[in-house]
Amino acid sequence: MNIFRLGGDMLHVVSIFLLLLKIQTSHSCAGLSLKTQILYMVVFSTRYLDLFFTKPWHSALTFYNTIMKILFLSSSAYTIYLMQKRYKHTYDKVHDTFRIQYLIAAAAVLALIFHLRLTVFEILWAFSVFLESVAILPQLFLLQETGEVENITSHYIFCLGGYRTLYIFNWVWRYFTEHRRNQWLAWGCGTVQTLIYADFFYYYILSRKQGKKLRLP
Amino acid sequence: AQEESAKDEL
Repeated sequence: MNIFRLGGDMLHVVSIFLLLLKIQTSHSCAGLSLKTQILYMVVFSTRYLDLFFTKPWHSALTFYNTIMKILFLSSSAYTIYLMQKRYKHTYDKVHDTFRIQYLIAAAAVLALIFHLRLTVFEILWAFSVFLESVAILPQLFLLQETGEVENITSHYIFCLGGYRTLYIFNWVWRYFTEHRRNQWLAWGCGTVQTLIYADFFYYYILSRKQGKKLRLP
Repeated sequence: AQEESAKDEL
Protein backbone atom coordinates (compact mmCIF):
# COMPACT_ATOMS: atom_id res chain seq x y z
CA MET A 1 0.00 0.00 0.00
CA ASN A 2 1.33 3.40 -0.91
CA ILE A 3 0.02 6.92 -0.47
CA PHE A 4 -1.27 7.13 -4.08
CA ARG A 5 -3.27 3.95 -3.79
CA LEU A 6 -4.70 4.96 -0.41
CA GLY A 7 -5.48 8.48 -1.65
CA GLY A 8 -7.15 7.04 -4.75
CA ASP A 9 -9.32 4.71 -2.70
CA MET A 10 -10.28 7.52 -0.34
CA LEU A 11 -11.35 9.70 -3.28
CA HIS A 12 -13.42 6.75 -4.51
CA VAL A 13 -15.14 6.56 -1.12
CA VAL A 14 -15.68 10.34 -1.12
CA SER A 15 -17.23 10.15 -4.60
CA ILE A 16 -19.73 7.53 -3.40
CA PHE A 17 -20.47 9.64 -0.32
CA LEU A 18 -21.09 12.72 -2.51
CA LEU A 19 -23.38 10.74 -4.78
CA LEU A 20 -25.53 9.52 -1.89
CA LEU A 21 -25.43 12.96 -0.25
CA LYS A 22 -26.69 14.56 -3.44
CA ILE A 23 -29.60 12.13 -3.72
CA GLN A 24 -30.54 12.32 -0.04
CA THR A 25 -30.33 16.09 0.40
CA SER A 26 -32.08 17.04 -2.83
CA HIS A 27 -34.48 14.07 -2.70
CA SER A 28 -33.69 13.75 -6.36
CA CYS A 29 -31.44 11.84 -8.70
CA ALA A 30 -31.79 14.36 -11.52
CA GLY A 31 -28.63 14.58 -13.61
CA LEU A 32 -27.41 11.16 -12.52
CA SER A 33 -27.17 8.27 -14.91
CA LEU A 34 -28.73 5.05 -13.68
CA LYS A 35 -26.93 3.25 -16.51
CA THR A 36 -23.52 4.25 -15.16
CA GLN A 37 -24.57 3.03 -11.71
CA ILE A 38 -25.74 -0.29 -13.17
CA LEU A 39 -22.41 -0.65 -14.99
CA TYR A 40 -20.52 -0.08 -11.73
CA MET A 41 -22.69 -2.72 -10.06
CA VAL A 42 -21.78 -5.17 -12.85
CA VAL A 43 -18.10 -4.18 -12.58
CA PHE A 44 -17.97 -4.71 -8.81
CA SER A 45 -19.91 -7.96 -8.82
CA THR A 46 -17.75 -9.55 -11.53
CA ARG A 47 -14.45 -8.32 -10.07
CA TYR A 48 -15.00 -9.01 -6.39
CA LEU A 49 -15.90 -12.69 -6.72
CA ASP A 50 -12.72 -13.40 -4.75
CA LEU A 51 -14.68 -12.24 -1.68
CA PHE A 52 -15.99 -15.82 -1.56
CA PHE A 53 -12.51 -17.35 -1.59
CA THR A 54 -10.37 -14.95 0.40
CA LYS A 55 -10.08 -14.94 4.17
CA PRO A 56 -10.50 -11.28 5.22
CA TRP A 57 -8.08 -11.65 8.12
CA HIS A 58 -5.35 -13.26 6.01
CA SER A 59 -3.44 -9.97 6.12
CA ALA A 60 -4.02 -6.29 6.83
CA LEU A 61 -4.34 -5.70 3.07
CA THR A 62 -6.94 -8.42 2.49
CA PHE A 63 -8.91 -7.07 5.44
CA TYR A 64 -8.80 -3.55 4.03
CA ASN A 65 -9.74 -4.82 0.55
CA THR A 66 -12.63 -6.89 1.91
CA ILE A 67 -14.11 -3.91 3.77
CA MET A 68 -13.78 -1.69 0.69
CA LYS A 69 -15.23 -4.30 -1.67
CA ILE A 70 -18.27 -4.78 0.55
CA LEU A 71 -18.64 -1.00 0.81
CA PHE A 72 -18.49 -0.54 -2.98
CA LEU A 73 -20.92 -3.39 -3.64
CA SER A 74 -23.45 -2.32 -1.02
CA SER A 75 -23.33 1.41 -1.79
CA SER A 76 -23.70 0.65 -5.47
CA ALA A 77 -26.75 -1.54 -4.82
CA TYR A 78 -28.21 1.12 -2.51
CA THR A 79 -27.73 3.86 -5.13
CA ILE A 80 -29.54 1.77 -7.72
CA TYR A 81 -32.34 1.14 -5.22
CA LEU A 82 -32.69 4.89 -4.54
CA MET A 83 -32.72 5.76 -8.23
CA GLN A 84 -35.01 2.97 -9.31
CA LYS A 85 -37.46 2.89 -6.40
CA ARG A 86 -37.52 5.74 -3.91
CA TYR A 87 -36.66 8.65 -6.23
CA LYS A 88 -37.77 7.04 -9.45
CA HIS A 89 -39.98 10.02 -10.38
CA THR A 90 -36.94 12.34 -10.46
CA TYR A 91 -34.84 10.07 -12.66
CA ASP A 92 -34.12 11.63 -16.04
CA LYS A 93 -35.00 8.56 -18.06
CA VAL A 94 -35.61 10.47 -21.29
CA HIS A 95 -31.99 11.68 -21.53
CA ASP A 96 -30.26 8.64 -20.05
CA THR A 97 -30.27 6.76 -23.32
CA PHE A 98 -26.71 5.52 -23.71
CA ARG A 99 -26.80 1.98 -25.05
CA ILE A 100 -24.88 0.11 -22.38
CA GLN A 101 -25.51 -3.26 -23.99
CA TYR A 102 -22.84 -2.33 -26.56
CA LEU A 103 -20.35 -1.47 -23.84
CA ILE A 104 -21.08 -4.75 -22.05
CA ALA A 105 -20.79 -6.74 -25.29
CA ALA A 106 -17.52 -5.03 -26.26
CA ALA A 107 -16.04 -5.61 -22.79
CA ALA A 108 -17.11 -9.27 -22.97
CA VAL A 109 -15.50 -9.79 -26.39
CA LEU A 110 -12.28 -8.07 -25.28
CA ALA A 111 -12.19 -10.15 -22.08
CA LEU A 112 -12.56 -13.35 -24.12
CA ILE A 113 -9.60 -12.30 -26.28
CA PHE A 114 -7.37 -10.65 -23.66
CA HIS A 115 -7.01 -12.30 -20.26
CA LEU A 116 -4.17 -13.52 -18.11
CA ARG A 117 -5.31 -17.14 -17.83
CA LEU A 118 -8.11 -19.14 -19.38
CA THR A 119 -10.35 -19.49 -16.35
CA VAL A 120 -13.86 -18.15 -15.68
CA PHE A 121 -12.50 -16.11 -12.77
CA GLU A 122 -9.76 -14.47 -14.89
CA ILE A 123 -12.08 -13.74 -17.83
CA LEU A 124 -14.67 -12.12 -15.53
CA TRP A 125 -11.89 -10.12 -13.90
CA ALA A 126 -10.67 -8.88 -17.30
CA PHE A 127 -14.28 -8.12 -18.28
CA SER A 128 -14.69 -5.98 -15.16
CA VAL A 129 -11.50 -4.07 -15.92
CA PHE A 130 -12.57 -3.36 -19.51
CA LEU A 131 -16.07 -2.39 -18.45
CA GLU A 132 -14.93 -0.09 -15.66
CA SER A 133 -12.82 1.90 -18.10
CA VAL A 134 -15.96 2.99 -19.98
CA ALA A 135 -18.58 2.85 -17.20
CA ILE A 136 -18.65 6.64 -16.73
CA LEU A 137 -19.60 7.26 -20.40
CA PRO A 138 -23.42 7.16 -19.87
CA GLN A 139 -23.01 9.72 -17.06
CA LEU A 140 -20.90 12.08 -19.20
CA PHE A 141 -23.30 11.55 -22.10
CA LEU A 142 -26.26 12.47 -19.88
CA LEU A 143 -24.54 15.66 -18.67
CA GLN A 144 -23.75 16.63 -22.23
CA GLU A 145 -27.39 16.11 -23.18
CA THR A 146 -28.74 18.31 -20.40
CA GLY A 147 -25.99 20.98 -20.44
CA GLU A 148 -25.68 22.56 -17.02
CA VAL A 149 -24.29 20.37 -14.27
CA GLU A 150 -25.15 20.57 -10.58
CA ASN A 151 -22.11 21.31 -8.41
CA ILE A 152 -22.32 18.13 -6.39
CA THR A 153 -22.61 15.99 -9.53
CA SER A 154 -19.47 17.58 -10.94
CA HIS A 155 -17.64 17.01 -7.63
CA TYR A 156 -18.68 13.37 -7.84
CA ILE A 157 -17.19 12.92 -11.31
CA PHE A 158 -14.13 14.97 -10.33
CA CYS A 159 -13.45 12.65 -7.37
CA LEU A 160 -13.87 9.56 -9.54
CA GLY A 161 -11.42 10.99 -12.07
CA GLY A 162 -9.01 11.90 -9.27
CA TYR A 163 -9.18 8.36 -7.97
CA ARG A 164 -8.19 7.00 -11.37
CA THR A 165 -5.38 9.54 -11.75
CA LEU A 166 -3.92 8.60 -8.36
CA TYR A 167 -4.09 4.93 -9.36
CA ILE A 168 -1.80 5.69 -12.30
CA PHE A 169 0.72 7.22 -9.88
CA ASN A 170 0.27 4.11 -7.74
CA TRP A 171 1.17 1.90 -10.71
CA VAL A 172 4.25 3.96 -11.52
CA TRP A 173 5.24 3.68 -7.87
CA ARG A 174 4.71 -0.08 -7.81
CA TYR A 175 6.54 -0.51 -11.08
CA PHE A 176 9.68 0.94 -9.55
CA THR A 177 9.35 -0.43 -6.02
CA GLU A 178 8.07 -3.95 -6.77
CA HIS A 179 9.39 -4.45 -10.30
CA ARG A 180 6.16 -5.97 -11.44
CA ARG A 181 5.70 -5.67 -15.16
CA ASN A 182 2.93 -7.99 -16.27
CA GLN A 183 0.15 -5.50 -15.54
CA TRP A 184 -0.70 -4.36 -19.06
CA LEU A 185 -4.40 -5.14 -18.70
CA ALA A 186 -5.05 -3.07 -15.60
CA TRP A 187 -2.63 -0.32 -16.61
CA GLY A 188 -3.89 0.01 -20.18
CA CYS A 189 -7.57 0.10 -19.25
CA GLY A 190 -6.90 2.39 -16.30
CA THR A 191 -5.12 4.86 -18.57
CA VAL A 192 -7.98 4.83 -21.08
CA GLN A 193 -10.38 5.41 -18.19
CA THR A 194 -8.35 8.37 -16.92
CA LEU A 195 -8.22 9.88 -20.41
CA ILE A 196 -12.02 9.73 -20.60
CA TYR A 197 -12.10 11.97 -17.51
CA ALA A 198 -9.50 14.37 -18.92
CA ASP A 199 -12.01 16.21 -21.09
CA PHE A 200 -14.36 16.58 -18.13
CA PHE A 201 -11.48 17.84 -15.95
CA TYR A 202 -10.77 20.53 -18.51
CA TYR A 203 -14.28 21.96 -18.38
CA TYR A 204 -14.51 21.47 -14.64
CA ILE A 205 -11.37 23.52 -14.00
CA LEU A 206 -12.50 26.15 -16.53
CA SER A 207 -15.82 26.55 -14.70
CA ARG A 208 -14.03 26.77 -11.31
CA LYS A 209 -11.76 29.52 -12.59
CA GLN A 210 -14.71 31.53 -13.84
CA GLY A 211 -16.62 30.80 -10.64
CA LYS A 212 -19.59 29.61 -12.63
CA LYS A 213 -21.65 26.47 -12.69
CA LEU A 214 -20.22 23.81 -14.91
CA ARG A 215 -21.61 23.80 -18.45
CA LEU A 216 -20.63 21.20 -20.96
CA PRO A 217 -20.54 22.19 -24.60
CA ALA B 1 2.38 -14.69 -7.64
CA GLN B 2 4.49 -11.96 -9.11
CA GLU B 3 2.08 -11.00 -11.90
CA GLU B 4 -0.94 -10.79 -9.62
CA SER B 5 -0.35 -7.34 -8.13
CA ALA B 6 -3.34 -5.75 -9.92
CA LYS B 7 -5.54 -8.28 -8.07
CA ASP B 8 -4.69 -6.83 -4.68
CA GLU B 9 -6.09 -3.48 -5.82
CA LEU B 10 -9.70 -2.38 -6.02
